[in-house]
Amino acid sequence: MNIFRLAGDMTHLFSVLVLLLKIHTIKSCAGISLKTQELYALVFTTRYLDIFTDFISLYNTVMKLIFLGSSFSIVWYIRRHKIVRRSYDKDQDTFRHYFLVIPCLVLAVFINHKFTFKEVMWTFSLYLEAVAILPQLVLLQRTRNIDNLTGQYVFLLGAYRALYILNWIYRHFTEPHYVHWITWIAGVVQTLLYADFFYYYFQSWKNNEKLQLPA
Amino acid sequence: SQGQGHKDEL
Repeated sequence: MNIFRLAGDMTHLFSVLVLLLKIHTIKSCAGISLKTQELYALVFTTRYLDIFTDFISLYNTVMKLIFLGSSFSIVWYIRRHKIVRRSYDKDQDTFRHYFLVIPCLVLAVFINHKFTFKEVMWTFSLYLEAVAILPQLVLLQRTRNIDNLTGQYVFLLGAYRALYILNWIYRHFTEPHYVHWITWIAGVVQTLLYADFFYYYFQSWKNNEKLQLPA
Repeated sequence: SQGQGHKDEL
């Protein structure tokens, strides 16, 4: 464990807590894409298949349970909670899941480190996580008004993977033959997808004006 | 093994 990875995990944890806090306190999911949240629940499910078979550390297991629990409870809130669901904008959140799930699944079957079910599922979760934010970014561009919490949520989500890239660079130099190009490429693609959001986020923060994404 | 390298990450 190095500082970059710890910072990345804490940023990731904080992003899901910010979202849960927003939904739980103001009982609203305005501006939040249910599609993206469902994709994240799928990412964590396929990523943590080994949660009960391979024990790595208490920290690792606890964090996996938190990410699984928070992503499914966010989906539950938006789908089932009688007040929150009213603020879900299903007419705008129309991104098709399978446009992302199918290509990632096909890619994982053909490009992986080992052709076993768990390894293919794990690789699938890496590819899917890289693109899971797309429905959310599309929704933000459609609805145009981004409230602070949603903006912070997306920013923290992008920042966590950028910190993971620093972690991979650090591990590359400190650990022998630590090269996993699939993880690196998926992580870089994921961070690049946030790049334009980061640009507009910093512009709005610097000019101290409301965050607006170009249509 | 190859795959092992990342399994300690989240």
